[in-house]
Amino acid sequence: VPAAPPAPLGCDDPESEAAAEVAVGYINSHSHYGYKFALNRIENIRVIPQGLNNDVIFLELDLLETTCHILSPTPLENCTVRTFTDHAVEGDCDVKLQKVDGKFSVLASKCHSHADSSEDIIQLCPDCPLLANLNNTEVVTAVTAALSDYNSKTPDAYLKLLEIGRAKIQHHPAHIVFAEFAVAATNCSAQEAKDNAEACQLLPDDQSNFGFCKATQVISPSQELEVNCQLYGHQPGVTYSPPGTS
Amino acid sequence: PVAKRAVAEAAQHNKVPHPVGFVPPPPPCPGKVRHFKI
Repeated sequence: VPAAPPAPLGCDDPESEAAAEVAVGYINSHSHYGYKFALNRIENIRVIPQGLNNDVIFLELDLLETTCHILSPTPLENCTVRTFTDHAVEGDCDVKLQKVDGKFSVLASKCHSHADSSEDIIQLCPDCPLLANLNNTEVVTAVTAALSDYNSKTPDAYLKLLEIGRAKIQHHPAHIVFAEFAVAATNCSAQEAKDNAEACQLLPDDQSNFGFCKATQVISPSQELEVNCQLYGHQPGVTYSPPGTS
Repeated sequence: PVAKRAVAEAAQHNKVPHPVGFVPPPPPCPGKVRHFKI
């Protein structure tokens, strides 16, 4: 009598969760911009047996953006998922894995990310700042000013902008731009960069050469700028706030 | 069709009711939401 086929895997079964963990690790390790994503829900799982101890698994995953930049050495389990009111970003991923002798490996993945609708945020939090386009003029201006301010007051390696990770603009009760951006160290000191910043070259890829900054620029009613940068790797964490700012 | 409908109805009538306190198993998918649903 042939054995009954095994019951289909449920999305919350330990094996499904193990496969999802491998998939999320793969997705984060193969992403080179933006933020690390954490698992929010396994939407679906299909197992196609290929033979003895050999399965192909198709996973549909719902992920949420964390506060850890993809270059951050912080392990995913220590990264905080952004809150709904922080204008969350969701990732929908289809992942194909193979499980051979109990070991998972990812064969392919495809992800799309999208921010929650502004209307939903406003409904819950009318005064919350909303995500802005990364090429928004106010955002670019705030990031440029913040990095310039940081470099002018830090004697260490001159930092160049790698990418703007996310930005939000608040209009009421004050006009404020919040921006987060990744930076990389160059071969110039801050003093050398004053003469010819264009000649400064990024150092070879090494985690210790990257950093992540958060800037807040108040545009009105007052004009203030605050920037905090954390450099990754073996360099000690550096937190910087220009004196005289909020 | 007449015979099939009769069989289906009979099956419904003969269905054993769940005992008191029975909690049906959750649907296999989608899984639980770990943080929040957008």
